Amino acid sequence: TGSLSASVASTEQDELSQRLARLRDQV
Amino acid sequence: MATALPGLPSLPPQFKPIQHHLRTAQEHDKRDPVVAYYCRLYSIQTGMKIDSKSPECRKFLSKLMDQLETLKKQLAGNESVAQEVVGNAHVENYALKLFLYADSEDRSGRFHKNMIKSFYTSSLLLDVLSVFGELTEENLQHRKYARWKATYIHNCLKNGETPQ
Repeated sequence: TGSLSASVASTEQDELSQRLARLRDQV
Repeated sequence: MATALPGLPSLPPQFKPIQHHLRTAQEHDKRDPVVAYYCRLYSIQTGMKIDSKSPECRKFLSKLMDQLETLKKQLAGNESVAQEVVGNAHVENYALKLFLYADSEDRSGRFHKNMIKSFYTSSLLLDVLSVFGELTEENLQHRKYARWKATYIHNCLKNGETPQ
């Protein structure tokens, strides 16, 4: 369960990073 | 104590370092939306570095990102948002204008809340410039001086002393 929640957190973190990059036209 | 920021969940305690930048963003939503936009951009970038893993921080950052995306759409066509190099100049000019106003009041011996706030806000906006890259030595010095002056004059007025 611990590794599953860590994986979910990591995915959401990536999503935020991607949204930030899109916002700044860095993708 | 949680700080109420309209449209956002309660500020997680970890995000106290960006509290004043977010407040400055709100204060500039109507006055200067470009400044408001970059204050939020700085806040989200800094917030992600502080904590983007805990559920309360992720929730907060996600809502803040929603605000930023909406703001960018509203400001479509504004070259200070479309081109960050133009945005950099805009925020830097704004910060220095505040700094020069406060400095002029200081040198004229006019000490009041508005000049303290101008010194402090200019220091916050100089923080915001870090989204564009490393601060110049001049901006680092201005930031340090503005923050020190704001604290010093605030304390003098609070204690009924005349700043030197």
